[in-house]
Amino acid sequence: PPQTPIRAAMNSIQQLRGDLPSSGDQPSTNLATYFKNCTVDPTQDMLKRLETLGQVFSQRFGQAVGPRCVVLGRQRFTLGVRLYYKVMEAMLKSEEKRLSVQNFSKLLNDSTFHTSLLACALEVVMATYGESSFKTGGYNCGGGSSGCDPAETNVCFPWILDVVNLAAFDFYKVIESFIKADPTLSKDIVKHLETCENLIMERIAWRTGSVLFELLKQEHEGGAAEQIETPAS
Amino acid sequence: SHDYHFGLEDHEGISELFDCD
Repeated sequence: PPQTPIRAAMNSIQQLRGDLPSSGDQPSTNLATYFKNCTVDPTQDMLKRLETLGQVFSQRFGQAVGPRCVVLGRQRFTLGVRLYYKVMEAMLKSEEKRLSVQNFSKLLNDSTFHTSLLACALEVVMATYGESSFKTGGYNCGGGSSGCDPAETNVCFPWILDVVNLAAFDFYKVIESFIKADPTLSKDIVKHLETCENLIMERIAWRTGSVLFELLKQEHEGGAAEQIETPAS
Repeated sequence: SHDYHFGLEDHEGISELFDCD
């Protein structure tokens, strides 16, 4: 049958759901081994974080899309968590190969890392369902017969950053590694993440209060203390 | 299969980006 925007969206959703094991609500054995190899086991903090953010996400999704959609928000979150675990495992495998270490205690106990990774996974899920597609980005379905209408509301990026209380600059850090770690992401989703990346780089990271200003200041102060090379004669 | 431009060097992984190396 000919490819229509709706069919394309349905295929993307099917692919996303198919790629994520239904048993993936818990960390896989491999991932659990990475956690156990840490100096400080991050498991309990991670589960607690997921519990809290799951409640916040479902509530905010319901507020944005419609009161009957809290359940839908919970379903999106569950898919997001599966993707979060899948990508985290791929990232750690690649880091193990690159650095020849198995103890990622510092990274895995970094709350910002987890929140960024989860936010990216949720953004991918919502974009797949057409709920976070930019107006120029093609299809924008997602409502269907559920009585929820995300097209009428604004769950577009950077909505997710506000929900999980994450700085755009920290979200930016995870995008490239996320795309590298999941080669099954569709072309449309990669394009969507690239648009998010550009929005951060061009606008959001420069808003008042951004951590970027403090980092630039530190970089400048550090740089000024360095020895300046004398010009060649 | 997509046009994303990967800008990170091989020595830059997620650990470095979160200052955890």
